[in-house]
Amino acid sequence: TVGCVAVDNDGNLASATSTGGFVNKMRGRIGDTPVIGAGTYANKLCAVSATGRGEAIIKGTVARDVAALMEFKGLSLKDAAAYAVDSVPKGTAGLIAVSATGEVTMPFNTMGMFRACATEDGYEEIGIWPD
Amino acid sequence: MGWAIALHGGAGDIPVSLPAERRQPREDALHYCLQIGVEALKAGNPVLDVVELVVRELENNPHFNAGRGSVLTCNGEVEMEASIMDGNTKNCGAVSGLKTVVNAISLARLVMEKTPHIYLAFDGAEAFAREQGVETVDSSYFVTPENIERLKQAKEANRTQLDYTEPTSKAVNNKNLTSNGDSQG
Repeated sequence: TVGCVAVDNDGNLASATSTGGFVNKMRGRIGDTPVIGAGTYANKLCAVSATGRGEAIIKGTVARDVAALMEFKGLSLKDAAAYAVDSVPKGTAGLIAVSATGEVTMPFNTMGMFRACATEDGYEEIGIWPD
Repeated sequence: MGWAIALHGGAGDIPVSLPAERRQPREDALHYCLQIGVEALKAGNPVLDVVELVVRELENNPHFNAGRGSVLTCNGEVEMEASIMDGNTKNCGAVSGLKTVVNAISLARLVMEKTPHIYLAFDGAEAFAREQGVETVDSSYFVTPENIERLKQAKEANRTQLDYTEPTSKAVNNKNLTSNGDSQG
């Protein structure tokens, strides 16, 4: 699975995700990627793209949960994303997210996640495993 | 407030011992795609264009499980899916079951912008791709030797695999299976 989330200087947000699914899946299987709110979501607060085991991400409505936790519980992007990822079984999910104010977070509960980010203030990160 | 961008190339049981020849091309691609996205943001491109642009690049890279490099179904075929969403409007588009579309993410955007729907799948999505004139190819374009081998191993173990599960012998695969049927690599 691959994905990208971005926010511009005016706070406009967008999210995109694409995948081949997983090896040896049944024909006709649909994963989280095209299910809006599961593996992909964006509103005026944040943009999220998830990766991992689609069935777990769908059941956890992971991407939408990040936005909902920010909207209804007032959590920061980082806390909301961490909560959403911790809410699904270990080893099944990771996500990238940005907020309208330019925050970035990339939590995962798998062994690793290929990931990268950059912000206007010069921060840049490329990683695979936990720090 | 300022611009920011993040991208991923999949999560899973990526061993710390991942050989450099498998790690480095992916790290290089992440770096390349990040720079493309950063430059697009700095140039003032619409944010929806930026995420589509970056995902297209990732789809075109055979080292990632999307587009070229997509993993295989139990029948040895690709069935690709993608979605895109605009935060301001909550407009969105999604596609599933694609076998010939080079960039699924761009077709998802066309679903968002050119139809009254948000999700097209399988034959309908393929037909829509042809109506819109997006680039299509023979499905063999998407199949890599590595993914043929991964399917063979998954079939031998009678299991599905998440992204980046390390190729292992049948015996080791069986030893590492979890209760939900995922090989942990």
